[in-house]
Amino acid sequence: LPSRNIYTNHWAVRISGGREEADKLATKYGYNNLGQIGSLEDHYHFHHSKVVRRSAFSLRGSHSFINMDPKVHWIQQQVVKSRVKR
Amino acid sequence: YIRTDQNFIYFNDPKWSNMWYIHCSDRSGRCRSEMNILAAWQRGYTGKNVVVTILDDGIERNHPDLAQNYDQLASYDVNGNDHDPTPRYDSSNENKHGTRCAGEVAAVANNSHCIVGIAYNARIGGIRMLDGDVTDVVEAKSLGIRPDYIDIYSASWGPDDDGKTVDGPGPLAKQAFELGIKKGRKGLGSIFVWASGNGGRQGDHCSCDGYTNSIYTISISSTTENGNKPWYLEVCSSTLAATYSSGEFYDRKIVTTDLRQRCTDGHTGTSVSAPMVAGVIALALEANPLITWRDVQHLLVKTSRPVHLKASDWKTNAAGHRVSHLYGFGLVDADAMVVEAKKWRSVPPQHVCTRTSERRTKYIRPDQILNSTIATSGCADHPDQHVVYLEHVVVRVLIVHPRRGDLQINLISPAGTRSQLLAKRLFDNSNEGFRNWEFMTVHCWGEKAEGQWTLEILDSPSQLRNPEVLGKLKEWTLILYGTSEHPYNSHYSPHHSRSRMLEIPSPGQERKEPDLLLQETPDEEEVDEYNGPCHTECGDQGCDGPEADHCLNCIHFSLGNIKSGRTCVSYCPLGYHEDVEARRCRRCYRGCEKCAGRAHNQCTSCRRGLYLCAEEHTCVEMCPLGYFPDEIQKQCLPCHENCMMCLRDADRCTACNEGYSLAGMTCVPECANGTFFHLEEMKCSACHLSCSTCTGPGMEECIQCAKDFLLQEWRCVPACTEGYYPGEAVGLPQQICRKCEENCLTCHGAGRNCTKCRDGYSLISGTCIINATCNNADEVFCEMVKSNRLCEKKLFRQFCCRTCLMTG
Repeated sequence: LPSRNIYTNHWAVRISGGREEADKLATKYGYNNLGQIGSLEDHYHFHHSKVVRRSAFSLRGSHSFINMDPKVHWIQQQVVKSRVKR
Repeated sequence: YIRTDQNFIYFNDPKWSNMWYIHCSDRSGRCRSEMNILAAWQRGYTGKNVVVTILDDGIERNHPDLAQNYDQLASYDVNGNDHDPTPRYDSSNENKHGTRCAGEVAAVANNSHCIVGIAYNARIGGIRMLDGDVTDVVEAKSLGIRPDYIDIYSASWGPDDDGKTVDGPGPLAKQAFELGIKKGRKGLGSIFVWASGNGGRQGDHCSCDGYTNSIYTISISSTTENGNKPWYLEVCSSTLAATYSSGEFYDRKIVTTDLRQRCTDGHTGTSVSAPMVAGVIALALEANPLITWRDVQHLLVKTSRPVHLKASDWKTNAAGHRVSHLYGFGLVDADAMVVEAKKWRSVPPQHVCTRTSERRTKYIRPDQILNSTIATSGCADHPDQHVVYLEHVVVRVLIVHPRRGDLQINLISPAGTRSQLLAKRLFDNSNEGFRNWEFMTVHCWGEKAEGQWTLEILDSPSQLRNPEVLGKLKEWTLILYGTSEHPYNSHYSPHHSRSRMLEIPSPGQERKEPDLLLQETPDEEEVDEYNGPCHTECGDQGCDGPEADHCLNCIHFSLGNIKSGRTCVSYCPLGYHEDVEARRCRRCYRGCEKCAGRAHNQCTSCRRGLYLCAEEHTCVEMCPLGYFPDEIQKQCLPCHENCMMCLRDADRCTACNEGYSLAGMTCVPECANGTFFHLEEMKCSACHLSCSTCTGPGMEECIQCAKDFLLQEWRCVPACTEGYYPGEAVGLPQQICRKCEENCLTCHGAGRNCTKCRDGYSLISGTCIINATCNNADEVFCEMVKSNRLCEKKLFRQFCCRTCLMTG
């Protein structure tokens, strides 16, 4: 079987319009905006405290409506990656 | 070998004499310092003003060997979202990895602590990002920290090498790489150094690791002290170069800083090699801070060379570069790097030429080779894409297949250079195929791009499969990176690398291609009545039949005896050792898998279930005290110093030597009375004044009370408080405070020794009786209560005992 993903309650979202716009959108759907992701312009790190921290499934709920927001160009729920030290 | 050099550098660091891979100070003559780091130092390059960071599980910034070079600005804690990358300490020391890597790069020299880093004046930082959920966001953040301040990012981790994973950077991490290359170092491009595939577990192929297969990372592999392939190394067409690292138990090890301000030689694998090259690149950046990320790769290609590294597939590509799937272009050469860097002219801009195969699905039939070709002019008709001289070559494939692990993929360049992009993976039974997965090779570096490129796919089922379900090559894309003009314009830069002159060809192998060797035929001599050809292993006395057991003598070795039958072999199988003089395979001692002789103490590896004792060269079932059986290397490895017994790892102590005691799984010095060993400060600190032995500074962490103190509820008190009385304790030298009877406020002993009761209770002959009165004691059952002596049982005391007792 393919390895099962572990979904976190963190998201990467691409929104144009700067930090304010991102904050507004985050608040609208119940997320916390943890800021821009490094130097990747328009990419923001959202966290949703009401969504289970680790799950074998990508849970659906009111927070999922952000996917359909026209201002969201791209969104990715964060999956735990298995990384081993060499 | 390097001759001893008059102005030899000597440092007072305690492990300096163990750093065989840098110098030959021990005059043993077994010197392997072809990385020429000392020579680069002697030119004055030590990494000054270069900033390196380690992406890992943190860095012990107050380690005596790192503190001086530690750079706060090159550090961050992505897991904890703060600026302090100090690792999380725990009893298993699992977060030691980053600190070990950091020491190799920039451990301070001549400070009497541990070792000397390769760039011992460089600034070193750490990005803590492995000690928590690693996600695409975490990786992207880590790769994008201060790109204009940090020069080199070193990473010694990657996807699982379970032989069935195909994984790499996610979309955000890819963008972070690209951004770092485009904008980092103020446009010169950040430098990412990555530990190449590491087969900690068998059956993997590092082309399924998307980090080492990226053109933006410098993928580094490892060789042992003797130039052998370490047991853990995976072949890989994207490996650029190699350094020394750990190998078999008899190979010398690499020393570096360790967690808890210690030293270790337990840092192994390609985890060692990435930071080493980060250090070498730091020297080169000091020599020429203006070299770009591509210049660095060109420098490595130009200066790395095979020296004594043994690989069956060394070949010379059409540009004259020696290259192998194990070691890339060979062992790094720090001295050559700084010399070349000093006079380096940046290479022309990178062009990218992309060609996609025709969109016609081709079936991949088992045990047949599918060839698909793309002919290209190197995009000559698009000047801004025109590639004449190659750098990286990427092949993006879309393959559907019922069992991915059965596939082997090769790429042959127009000049005939063959790159193995993928080998079979026995454990990979995924049916996902490859969905636009990108393989990369550097083997065609410097060759001409123009011509016909051939993708060769072989499907060899390793288990029963439905023959009707065939694999399909949907399409593949060839992406050529390189320059349109010669990267080293000969008219203004000699660019003849000194390293070429240093090259020491390994005897007998260099100029011949391996398969040519096989094609050589033995001399044909007349033999008696059988006149057919002899087996290739037969010696000059010929044979009486075509097989190896028909030989009359052997070229290499004879195996077996007259009774069991004798045959000729080119090397002796496991359980035998090669008696070169007698040209015979001689059985090893019982239990030995490999040996150097027949005696019981000449084993070099052991059979299943036994472990090798390195010192005695014997195979044992149980490792002696102070050693633990290493399941991977199948040998008894020493426990950490101070450990008398350890479990599965040198650091997981279960018993300590004299003068040490266990703290978790670590042996810490036994502290004098009244002190305890403080793990984080690594010294004995005072217990609370009421304690004579404790596990911590607090009052509640006492184990034994100090003189004139009594233990009461895990605290030591000068005198027992109300509700307790001093009493003996079995096994304890001192008295402890014991609780008085229930409902008794003060007492001077257990049982009927109460002297004062709680409210609502009356003291009656030394016990506390509840004040409840019952009005019918006489009629009802006082007699019964007394006759049955219920009042002596706690449970029944509330039954009118007071009244009954009061009434006598």
